[in-house]
Amino acid sequence: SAPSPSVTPSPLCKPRRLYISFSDVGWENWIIAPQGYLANYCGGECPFPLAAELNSTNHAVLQTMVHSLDPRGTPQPCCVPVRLSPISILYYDNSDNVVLRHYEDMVVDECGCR
Amino acid sequence: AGLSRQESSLLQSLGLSAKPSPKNPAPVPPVLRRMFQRREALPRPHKDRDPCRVEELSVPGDIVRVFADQGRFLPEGQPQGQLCLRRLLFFNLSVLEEGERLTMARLELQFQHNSYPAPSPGQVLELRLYRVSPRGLPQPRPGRRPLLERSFVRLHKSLPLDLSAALKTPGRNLALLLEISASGRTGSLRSLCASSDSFVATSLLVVTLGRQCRAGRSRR
Repeated sequence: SAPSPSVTPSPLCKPRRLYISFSDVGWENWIIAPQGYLANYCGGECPFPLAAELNSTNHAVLQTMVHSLDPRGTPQPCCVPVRLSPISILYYDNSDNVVLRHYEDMVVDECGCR
Repeated sequence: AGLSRQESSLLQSLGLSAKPSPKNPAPVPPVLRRMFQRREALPRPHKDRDPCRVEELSVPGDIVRVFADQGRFLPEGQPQGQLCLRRLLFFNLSVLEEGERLTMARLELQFQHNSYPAPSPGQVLELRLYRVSPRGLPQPRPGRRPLLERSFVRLHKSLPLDLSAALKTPGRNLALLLEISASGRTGSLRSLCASSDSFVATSLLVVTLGRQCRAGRSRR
């Protein structure tokens, strides 16, 4: 679920809240813990000129400049995850064993223009 | 159907061949619950944590499983000493994926009482563990040395036995013959042998390095 923001969100590229509830996707009978987690996602614009806090590469700076000159021909850079965190999940596997497994890149911590 | 396709591809990316549907789910082993709660308490983002290492057990790995024993008690034979427990331990390890590398295997024996009375002088408890064929007779091949041999003066409620070195390639089904006997004169250890319910449960904790970590490592 991604709550609708009560205040107008910043238009710039940044992490947005996204909570994944395992019961919503029907996995609650085999996932022991957690019941859900904050995965987030990236959203927002990468406008010209890109400020440092947008985690931009040099190429992204170039691309925004070209986009500002030729918006139809060249799109803006994309707002994507640039730093992610892992989570651990405790669950029952297909043979009813209890498993604690570490999954990488499951939480968006930071976004950037690329 | 579209949703189930999406779901199965997501499950595959999580290393699951199909959506589990536990029939008689076992209680969560305390060791796993403690590990999970400890990780949940870590501040985010997990900056300096190695995702491919189980800190709590100090071994490489990203998957920790606890397998329940599906074996059975065997009639006592008396090859030597005073055999008071003979059990075939059987673990179905078929869920281990191809390419998973085992980095730790710990057998845990649980007994009824917190501690068994100290034996009389000169008496010890002997434990032998043999690897046997999952499909053959539950007895070691003649002349085969035990996988593990221990003797104890005192026995406690929980007895962990490290089999990591012995079980490098566990196979899909693992069968072990466990024998516990009292050596020397009969004595107070008899209490362990007298009641068959002294032996409560066995489980096998296995730590492996999954594809996600092994691929990452080769890249690095």
